[in-house]
Amino acid sequence: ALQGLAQEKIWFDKSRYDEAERSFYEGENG
Amino acid sequence: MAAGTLYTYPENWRAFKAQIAAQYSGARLKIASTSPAFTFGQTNRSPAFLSNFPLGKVPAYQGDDGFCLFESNAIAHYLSNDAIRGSTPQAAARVLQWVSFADSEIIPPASAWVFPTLGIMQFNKQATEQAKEELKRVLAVLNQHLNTRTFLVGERISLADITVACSLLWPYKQVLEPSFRQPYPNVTRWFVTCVNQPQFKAVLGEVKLCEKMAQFDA
Amino acid sequence: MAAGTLYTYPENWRAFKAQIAAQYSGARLKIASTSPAFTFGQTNRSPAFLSNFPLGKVPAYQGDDGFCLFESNAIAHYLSNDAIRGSTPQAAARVLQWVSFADSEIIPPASAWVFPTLGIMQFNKQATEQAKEELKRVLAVLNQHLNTRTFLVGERISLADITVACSLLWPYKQVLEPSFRQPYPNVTRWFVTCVNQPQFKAVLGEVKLCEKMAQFDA
Repeated sequence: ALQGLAQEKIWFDKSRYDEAERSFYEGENG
Repeated sequence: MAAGTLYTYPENWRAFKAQIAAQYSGARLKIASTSPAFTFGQTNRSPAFLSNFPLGKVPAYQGDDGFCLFESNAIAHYLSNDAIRGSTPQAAARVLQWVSFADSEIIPPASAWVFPTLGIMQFNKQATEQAKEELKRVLAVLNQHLNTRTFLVGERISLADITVACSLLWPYKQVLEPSFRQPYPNVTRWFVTCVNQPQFKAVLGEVKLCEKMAQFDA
Repeated sequence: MAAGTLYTYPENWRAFKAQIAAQYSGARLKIASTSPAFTFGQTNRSPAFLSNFPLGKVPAYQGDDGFCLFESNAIAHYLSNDAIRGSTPQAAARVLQWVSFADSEIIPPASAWVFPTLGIMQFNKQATEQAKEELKRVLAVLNQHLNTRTFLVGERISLADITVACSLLWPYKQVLEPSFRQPYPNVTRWFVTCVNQPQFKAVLGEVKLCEKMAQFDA
């Protein structure tokens, strides 16, 4: 079971991307 | 009524979503998770499997009629009935909202926190601390929503509850110790209600809540 | 017929999913993306907004009847009609399969590759190279699927096409230059067909395919 879980594809970095996107578009909107 | 085979590795929380949905709808589901029916890492890399499921991912569903489906949310939805999918357009939309919420808001931080405690990922203190904060935010949103509600959508179990509960399974078993979950009593009340439903119990067995937060397992 | 307001920042590919779906269903959708109706970073942090949309994220939908919904897939689904949701249980399941596919297989590598070229994030060579490889794999799967198909599910545009096309919008505009996309002609054929549908054009305008792969924008 753990072997399967270890191979799961998880976007661990998602929050970093969300944050960058949020910051960028907030800047775009002044 | 759907009938088919679900290919997965054992104890796969993504497969649990589909299995619990099938319990509610009465869909006849064979689970292929161990040899000889299915060997993870081998069967799902075979040409035969990949011709039906090109990503080689599990869970993967093949109906007795030959209908093939991948992606756990799609399988769970297919194996559901209208009652748990949401019987009105608004209820159905709310179900999908929470399903997306589970994937986008719960799974990344839950995995980042839990995986090192299972010894399947390196420990990174900063990543773990950030994951804890994100999970706190998520639990706060759920707690507020469940303040006056027994279930996430409507007055009965839906695919929203099944999906969100399955996504919180590892956190509740592994890291959400009593002091950590204390500010979110509505979430714990809801979670315990869900996992004690006969349809959940038939798939998950007894779910024991975390008593002490697991740490990195080297 | 649904009618309401979609809160978003401008040019949000997630909002486009819902907007295009509304074009197909005839749902009446007001877009609140600029001041004074909505200022991203301000309005979505206000108590009033957070009481309806506790994550503070966009797109967020409020029906004229007060019905509130977040998560772009849920909004797009709600604003669709049965034809594009999938008119049989199997078609509907396949639509959800591709919607999940977009979120789990396309968006992570697409973001990793495209964000630095838009100046949203710092460039990381390893992350970009890995993202390119993942996107190649994804495009290969799509290319094979579209070898004998015009659309992803059935014989007409569905929410699957809308969602996957919107998730490939930035890649196709920004980085999938002719030599990179050359091995995936079916995907490009399908993408061009989609974005030239009147309902897509009404939302996206003219979509110009990448001529030269954009690089990091410092």
